[in-house]
Amino acid sequence: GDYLQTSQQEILSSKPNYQKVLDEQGEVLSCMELVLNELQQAVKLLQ
Amino acid sequence: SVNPMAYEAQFFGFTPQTCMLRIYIAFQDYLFEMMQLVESVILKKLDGFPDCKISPSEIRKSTEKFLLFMKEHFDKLFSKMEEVLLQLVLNIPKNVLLPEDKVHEQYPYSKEQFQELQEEIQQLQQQYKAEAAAGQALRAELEEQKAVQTELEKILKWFEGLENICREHGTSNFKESFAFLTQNAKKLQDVLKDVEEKSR
Amino acid sequence: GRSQLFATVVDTFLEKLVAAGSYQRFASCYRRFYKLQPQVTKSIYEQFISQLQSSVREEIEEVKAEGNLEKLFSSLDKIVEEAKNREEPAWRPSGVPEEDTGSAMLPYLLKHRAFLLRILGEKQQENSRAAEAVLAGRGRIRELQQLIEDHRQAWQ
Repeated sequence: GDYLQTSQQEILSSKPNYQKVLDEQGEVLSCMELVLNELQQAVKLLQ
Repeated sequence: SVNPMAYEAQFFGFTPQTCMLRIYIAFQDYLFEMMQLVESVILKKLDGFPDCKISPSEIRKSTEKFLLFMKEHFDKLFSKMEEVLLQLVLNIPKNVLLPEDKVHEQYPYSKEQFQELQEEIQQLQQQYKAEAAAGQALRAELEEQKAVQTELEKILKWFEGLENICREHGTSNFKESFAFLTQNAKKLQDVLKDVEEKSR
Repeated sequence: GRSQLFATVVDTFLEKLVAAGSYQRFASCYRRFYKLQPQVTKSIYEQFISQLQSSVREEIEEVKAEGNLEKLFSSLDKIVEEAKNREEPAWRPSGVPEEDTGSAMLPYLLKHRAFLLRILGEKQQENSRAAEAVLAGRGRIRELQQLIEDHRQAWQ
């Protein structure tokens, strides 16, 4: 909180949650796993 | 009212009055010592004249008489000397500023202005500390960003890798190929159905 | 100069003291002895005066040496000469140490303030550059997130 009264207080107080950004990528990869599984099953069925 | 001559004491390292007192006591002591010596010499000389009727007490009275006279004049003369020395020699005139005090005239700040300056300095120090902390926080975020960017770029590269594999195996547009495959499978099913009906 | 004046004043004092304690006065106090031994009286008196004068002068020299007065007198004469065109009274210590040390501290405080202003400005500039890099980094991360999302949506 010391730096909140500085020349960069706006930037510092709007820092994104980088952990959340990385956690979201976990969701993306889980989603891709599902999509590829579905595709694989569909292609097997078609075959 | 006694003038303590503090400014003179600052310059000389002693108060002028103390100096004069020391001199006075020393001079007075010498006068007494000399008179004692004179008396003892006279008494010694008188020992050489056993028939003379001058007694030691008479000599003592003479010594005291002369000493009293000398002391009176001594005090008067010393007082005058002291006055002259304190006024003209061991003094600093009112318009004179000692070199070590020049700063007081160069920077005439009032008590309030001085306090304001001190507060301003304190504030600047706090501001600097805050800016230093902000700088550290910004640099820490840059390091975090590097790590996050690396991870995101890895994931992006993975997608690109996946798409490259599809392209290498002849499927540049997976959606179209899949649609085509589905269509063909359906056609095949229809043909098979046809053939089965006709053979029945 | 003060040194000369000091010597003159002491010499005058001695002269007048010797004049007051004249031989006539000495002899009149020791009248009977003077009548008995006039020559001896004269001799004793002369030695007394001589010894007194040399003791006084020695004491003055000692005081001058101990207090380094010659140098101080010369220095003070110079300082007084430099201030001869000044009529108004000069600054004197107020007797309140807090106030007096305050004004002696002033040049250092002013220097310190100037120094703080300078380094604060430099720090703020440095932070401004770092902030630009941070904003650029945030932008890049948003870009990457969007690209990944686009790919995901396309696959989905």
